[in-house]
Amino acid sequence: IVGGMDALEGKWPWQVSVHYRGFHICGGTIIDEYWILSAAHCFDRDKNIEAFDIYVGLVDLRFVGNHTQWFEVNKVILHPTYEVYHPVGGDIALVQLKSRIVFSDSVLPVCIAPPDVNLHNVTCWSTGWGLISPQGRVPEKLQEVRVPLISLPLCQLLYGHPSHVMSDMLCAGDIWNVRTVCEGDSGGPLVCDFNHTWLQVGVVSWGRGCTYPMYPAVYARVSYFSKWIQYYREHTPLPSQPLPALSLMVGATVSVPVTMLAVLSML
Amino acid sequence: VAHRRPLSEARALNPHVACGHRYIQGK
Repeated sequence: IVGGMDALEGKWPWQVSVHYRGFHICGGTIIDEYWILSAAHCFDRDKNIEAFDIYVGLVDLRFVGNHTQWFEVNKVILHPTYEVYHPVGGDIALVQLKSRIVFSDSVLPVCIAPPDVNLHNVTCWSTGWGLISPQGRVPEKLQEVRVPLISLPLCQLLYGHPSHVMSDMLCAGDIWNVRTVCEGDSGGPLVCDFNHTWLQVGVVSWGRGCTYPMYPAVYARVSYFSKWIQYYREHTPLPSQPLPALSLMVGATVSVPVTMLAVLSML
Repeated sequence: VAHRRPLSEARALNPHVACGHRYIQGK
């Protein structure tokens, strides 16, 4: 996020950090106990699904907090139009976790914008741990920024041709004050306040740089995909749970480092 | 970078909580 500020814990309880091989690469959002919404390009087909870690209840990337939970990925569903009609079109992914999220004051789901959402006169925010300057500075704490929506015709005009920004996309950004999303915010949310209920209207997708005033950030338009999201949430089986015998073995395995930590803390 | 740690100390609420609501309100 460029031009934003540190977010308070619990202010964006649906924010997710997607890690790949131990590093934050993208954002995402909690949409229910088992499902995360993110960008398809964060989960490109050549990536190993087992190398992903999903963190919820996180504000400072350096520390696991009291509300932080960690999850492995069970399944990734990329939208069938991803990269079909546009190099980054259909840039949306559903990520099913191996186990369920425990909701708390700091970990809650966001609402998905319905197909007929009216985006006039709404206040919208983006959040993420992406770069805070084009020079590559990364934040420790989750950043938030208020961004105005930009109409599709204006955005198409700014990008030079209608085909560059398609109807499954949405543009937002404060082009006068250089407040926008940047690399590492991908997959994260654009959320708007509708009478104290927060609806996700965008998924951070792409843009031409982060600080060129004439090129606002482009998001996947969530309302365009909401029926697809709803279909897979309702029709995908829950992940199979470990057998009791296996659970006992896992418990025995993790108890060793926990015991070691307890001993070390006494030294 | 956060470390891999499957912990869940969070206070459980009804899993069917309403979406889009948070417990702290901005001004």
